[in-house]
Amino acid sequence: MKIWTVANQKGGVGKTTTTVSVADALAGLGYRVLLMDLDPQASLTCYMQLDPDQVENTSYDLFNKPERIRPVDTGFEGLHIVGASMALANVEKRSSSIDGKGLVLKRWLQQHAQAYDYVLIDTPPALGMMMINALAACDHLLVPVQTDFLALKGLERMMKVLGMLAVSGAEIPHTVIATMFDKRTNASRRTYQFLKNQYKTRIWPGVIPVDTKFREASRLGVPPSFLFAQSHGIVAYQKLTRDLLPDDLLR
Amino acid sequence: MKIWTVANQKGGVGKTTTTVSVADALAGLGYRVLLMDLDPQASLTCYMQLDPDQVENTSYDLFNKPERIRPVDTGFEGLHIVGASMALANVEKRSSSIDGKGLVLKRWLQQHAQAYDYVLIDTPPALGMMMINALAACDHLLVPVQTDFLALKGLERMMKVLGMLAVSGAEIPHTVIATMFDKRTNASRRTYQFLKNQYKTRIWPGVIPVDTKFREASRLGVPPSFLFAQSHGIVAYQKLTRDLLPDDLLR
Ligand SMILES: Nc1ncnc2c1ncn2[C@@H]1O[C@H](COP(=O)(O)OP(=O)(O)OP(=O)(O)O)[C@@H](O)[C@H]1O
Ligand SMILES: Nc1ncnc2c1ncn2[C@@H]1O[C@H](COP(=O)(O)OP(=O)(O)OP(=O)(O)O)[C@@H](O)[C@H]1O
Ligand SMILES: [Mg+2]
Ligand SMILES: [Mg+2]
Repeated sequence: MKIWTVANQKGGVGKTTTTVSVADALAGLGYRVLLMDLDPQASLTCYMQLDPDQVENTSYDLFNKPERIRPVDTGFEGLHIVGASMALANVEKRSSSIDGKGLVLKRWLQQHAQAYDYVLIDTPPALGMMMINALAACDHLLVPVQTDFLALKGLERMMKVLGMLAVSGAEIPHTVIATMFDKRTNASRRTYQFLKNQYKTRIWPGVIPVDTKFREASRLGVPPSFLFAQSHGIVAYQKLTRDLLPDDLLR
Repeated sequence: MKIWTVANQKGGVGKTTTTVSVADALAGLGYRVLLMDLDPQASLTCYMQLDPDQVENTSYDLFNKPERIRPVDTGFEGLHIVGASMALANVEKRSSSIDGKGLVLKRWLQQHAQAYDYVLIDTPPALGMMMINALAACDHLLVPVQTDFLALKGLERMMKVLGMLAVSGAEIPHTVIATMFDKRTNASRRTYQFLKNQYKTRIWPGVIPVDTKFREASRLGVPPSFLFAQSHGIVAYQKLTRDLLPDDLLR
């Protein structure tokens, strides 16, 4: 079992889209994948047509009764999910003392998710209890970043957090992924160039282009490759996924 | 002085872009505008070429020494800013007791911002102390929402929060604004139709189209109308701003 977390404190950079697209590509290669939604916004849960107000046995129970959590079959080959419920937002507020609560997810996955080849964890756009759990649990971190100026500062902060964790002995291997790349605009091209200079081997050498099919797929509630397998954004995520697999040696 | 807050718990829906664009349009009409950055990500601060790690007298001081806060001239006619510093993220963590801290911003603006015609407040993508302050202080709330499926659930939650506030006597007049509308895709058109049916008079009857110039403007650190006045996204925000002004009677 390998655990991949998708995180970036900046909002709207494509975390949920990356989680679904990489999981979709892994399932397409025959792997059994567990999706884990740790975002109180529950985008991933909604994407998979579950209702966060109704769904039972969610990631909220990690902090309550972990033994109650049951993955749900999404109906798509090789993809199961543990959804998020709205109640997750309360965990953040109550958790003034983080001691020992940072490893709840890691422990649950080690005990209950061994049947899966990959676990993909979606996180909220904030550095809080969910993010800490997701960083502590993962083998590899994927950091999507939009190729635009406003997203650069957020990435800097994310990297500072990783630097602090590394100093305390928790080095997390990670890959920065340039998303929503729009080859028509200067902003995208220049920002991507800056990212490549700055992050060198830690950034995936490709880009995920702007592709309107992602919105379409999320509206219809299907993994992107099911309806739009040839679309350039979806093909790019499949290439990313192949590049991340161990035999290609992580960048 | 009128205070307009821009908020939505969902990330990446265009809050910062809406704040800058509406402020830009108001300054273009000759009004004196104060931008207020309450987001620890400090996108608005970075957009205006201030460094959140260096900037002094920021919105962080609201919870510390409010009398220290000084608006900074952005260098653009009619636009001043109170920036955000990274330290703002600490306020959220420390503030387990919200009592009385929800009105800090409202009080500061009443005492120190009377020289401005409009105050535009940018908020983080989360329901926390900053959002509560921004909702408590405002005369009108602008809620940008991307015309895509994943953003609908986030909007529902935002509306539930407003409903709860209204029940407790704090009715907040608000306008939902459809952003990043892409007329080429089904997802955008259908989502927009759904929003119009659902929110009727509370949604602005126009749309803000997808426009690559916004990224360009944020990279160059200039208000959108300075370089791209004719661009269709920027013209749409100017139309929105005129529709929001009192003589047009708010929807
Ligand atoms: N490559 C792409 N091209 C075009 N649209 C995209 C692309 N990737 C994501 N999107 C769209 O951008 C929006 C934001 O993406 P997404 O919700 O995945 O971001 P996020 O980082 O998870 O946001 P949040 O911070 O709210 O969790 C969605 O509407 C999604 O469909
Ligand atoms: N109408 C539009 N057309 C194209 N791009 C847009 C439009 N509005 C905003 N953007 C771009 O989308 C990205 C997200 O916008 P923005 O940062 O304003 O969202 P936000 O809601 O403030 O995000 P956060 O939740 O992180 O604060 C930015 O790169 C911005 O330039
Ligand atoms: Mg998300
Ligand atoms: Mg913002």
